[in-house]
This record gives sequence, C-alpha cells and structure tokens, in this order.
Amino acid sequence: ICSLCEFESKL
Amino acid sequence: DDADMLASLKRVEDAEGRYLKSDRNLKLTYHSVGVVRGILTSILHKALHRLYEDAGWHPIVFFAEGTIYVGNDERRLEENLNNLEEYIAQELRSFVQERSKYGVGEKAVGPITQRVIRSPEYLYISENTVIEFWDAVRRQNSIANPNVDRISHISESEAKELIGLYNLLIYLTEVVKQCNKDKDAEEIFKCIFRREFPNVSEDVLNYILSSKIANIKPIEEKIRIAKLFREGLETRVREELLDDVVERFKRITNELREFGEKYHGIDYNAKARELMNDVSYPRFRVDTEMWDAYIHGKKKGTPLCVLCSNRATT
Repeated sequence: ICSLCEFESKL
Repeated sequence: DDADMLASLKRVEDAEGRYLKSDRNLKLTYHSVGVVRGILTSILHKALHRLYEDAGWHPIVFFAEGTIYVGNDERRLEENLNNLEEYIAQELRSFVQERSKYGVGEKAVGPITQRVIRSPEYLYISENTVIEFWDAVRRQNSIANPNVDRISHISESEAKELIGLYNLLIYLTEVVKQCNKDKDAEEIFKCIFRREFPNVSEDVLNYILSSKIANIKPIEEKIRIAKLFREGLETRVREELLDDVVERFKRITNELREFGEKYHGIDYNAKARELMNDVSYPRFRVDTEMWDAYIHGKKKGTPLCVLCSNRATT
C-alpha cells in the first residue's frame, strides 16, 4: 500500500 | 454563444487555448487531477480552486477530474502555481484540523500489550485530539477493569485499581518518551508533573523519565510503583481517582503537544509533494514518452486504463 493510500485510509 | 461553447466541452483539456467571444480578454484554462483516491482528490480540487482564484481566475465548469476557469492574468497564475505545494499542504492541514473535531485522537490509541500509541501523528494535532486520546485510553479495559492475578496481601479490587493506575502511567511514559528528544521538553514535563501531582514521590517522576514503566515488568514491581503513585493522590473511589488522574494527564500532554507534533506530527508538505504528481494543468510540463502500447515492466496481458478502458499509450 502506498503512503498516500495509507494516509487516505486513516482519514 | 459562450454558454453553448462551455456546455459543449467534453473534457477539461478542450478548454485549452479558448476564450469567451463576448470578451476576448477572458481566456479559459483548467486543472485536472488523478481521480483514483477519495477524500484526498477532493482536497486537491479545493487547493487548486483556491490557488486559481487567488490568481484572479474564476471556476466556471466542473468535471469529476478537474475544473475549467475563466480569467486573464496568465502571469499571476503561473507565479501562483509555483506555490502549489504550499496550497495543497495548507488544505491538508486545515482538513485534518477540522476533522480532529470528530474522533481523530481516538485513532492514536493502541492496546497496552502492543504499541500503546499506535498512530502518534493523530495525537498531537490539537487540544481536542489529546482529550479524545486520553478519554479513549480511560475506556480501555486495561484501565477501567484490568485482569489481575491473585496478589498476596491485597484485595482484587485494590489490585485492579493499582494495575489500572500503572497502565495509565505506561501511556504517559510513552507520551513523554515521544516528546523527550528535546531537553526543554524534559524540564517542562518535570515542572508540570510536580504542579499536577505535588504530593507524589519524585521517584515516580524518575521512573517515567527513565522509561522504566512498561507492560513487561514483573507484577510485584508494577504494584510497588503504583502504590508509590497512589500514596501521593488524594484518596478517592477507583472511578473518580482514575478520572482525576486522566484529567491531569490531559493537561500534561497538552503542554508537551508542540514537541510531540514536531517529531511525530503529519508532514503535510511531504504529503503535498506526493499529491502534486496527480495534478496537471496546461503549463505544467513533464517528460512523457509515447508508446504504441504501455508495455514496460508488464509481463502479460494487455494493460488497459482502469478508468477509461483504453490502451495506455503515454
């Protein structure tokens, strides 16, 4: 999982 | 005529090089972004709207992947596009701050047996996330009703109270550890801790600072340190006592917040730089290569665009 998708999932 | 022209634009790119017939000084331009993500895509759109509007361009036609603007000052727009990273970072920052009204702090909490601060980037955002963090800690079973083995000389309920207190100290120790890279933070922590717990032994403070408080310590040691802490607290029933300690821990954490954010906060600019790869606009030039079909690194099958199902060629 890329860092942006990880960030997105936490948001 | 202008309305017909605008309504007939099928894609944002169709706006390139056009102007309004009613006023030839008013040109059209656009931005577009990759639409693969969810909320980050909408944050990107908002950041770009703000950037274009600050340069005097007004959004006039909206598509899922981008927006067409009308305006005339190309030089100002070009200058403003140099600040794209800042615009995106600012939009991310305000979104997360705004969002922190709705339980972001809770997401920072991990169970006592693992990383007790699972997502430190969500702890130090605001006063409110700190409060949510400690309220969520307070609700954990390891605090409210921990499992305790039979311990000689003390009742089960006293053991629960002491282990609950000890577990709270574990969370505080981790908070302090995360802020402590700064010597200033250590001094500040000492002052606030003494202020909030004037009758607690200095030894407890030293245990926290030397990170000697952890879940893996033997039960006798946990009980010993918890008793030491308990002695310095006004005697109360368990629930009230835990609530009171948590309130004080909230105040301590809030005063350390700036240090925690410095080392463990969200790097908005790094995220903005990554997101910039999803943005395109007419004057944004990247090196591209045209292929008969996109095959580099592909082992088998025909690679199709997931959005439009065409063969990728760029």
